[in-house]
Amino acid sequence: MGCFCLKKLRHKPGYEAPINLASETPFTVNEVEALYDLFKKLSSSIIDDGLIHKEEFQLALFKTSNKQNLFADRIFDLFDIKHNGVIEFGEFVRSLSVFHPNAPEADKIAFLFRLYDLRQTGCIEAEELKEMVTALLCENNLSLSEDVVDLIVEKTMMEADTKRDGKIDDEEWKEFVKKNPSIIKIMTLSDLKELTLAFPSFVMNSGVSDL
Amino acid sequence: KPVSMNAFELISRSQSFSLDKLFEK
Repeated sequence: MGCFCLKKLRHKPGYEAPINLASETPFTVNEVEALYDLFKKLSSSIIDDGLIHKEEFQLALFKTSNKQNLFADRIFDLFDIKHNGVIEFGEFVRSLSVFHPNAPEADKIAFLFRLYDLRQTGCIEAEELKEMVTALLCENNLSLSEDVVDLIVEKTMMEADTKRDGKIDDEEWKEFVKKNPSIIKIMTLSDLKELTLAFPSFVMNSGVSDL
Repeated sequence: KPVSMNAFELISRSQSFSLDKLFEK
């Protein structure tokens, strides 16, 4: 009589069932499992503990784990929904789902607002805007005089801060995005639509088929 | 011509903000 071993698939802490994540997001079960392949790769690049640490996130984005980048830091903080300093699998999938081409536009607009609200005051202030423009210039090795940076910030506030109270609130932000739709293009990642093509290794391992 | 753009356009056009690299092999 033959003998076989049933090896139970063990997942790291923070793992969530793809079927649950697929029911909450625009991803199919197959795509969530493909994202798990990507997550495993990212979360084991420095410490193999099934969690994405900030250094691992930076390593994936910049090929170095010690590059300071304001926007990457903000994205990491928003992905870290539980605010415990790491990104778990469920957080990774839920956060990335906002970048899916089929995700609701309102979610993309709200996510970007939170990203730019550096101090989480519920508004984007002129000072935060200046900080972001200065950081972006610095991170791209560009230099503009402070006067020019002030002009850019002033011009933006003139356009967006329609209540003239020195800050952009949620309502003003939505109106501003309506007039400048190109600014939310960065909230869509086309790669998320063809995930199982990007990670074909998964299809070999999966018993699930969306086709 | 950065002054003709608003700050959010500048940010969105820069490479500072791109998650595409997460998907690079």
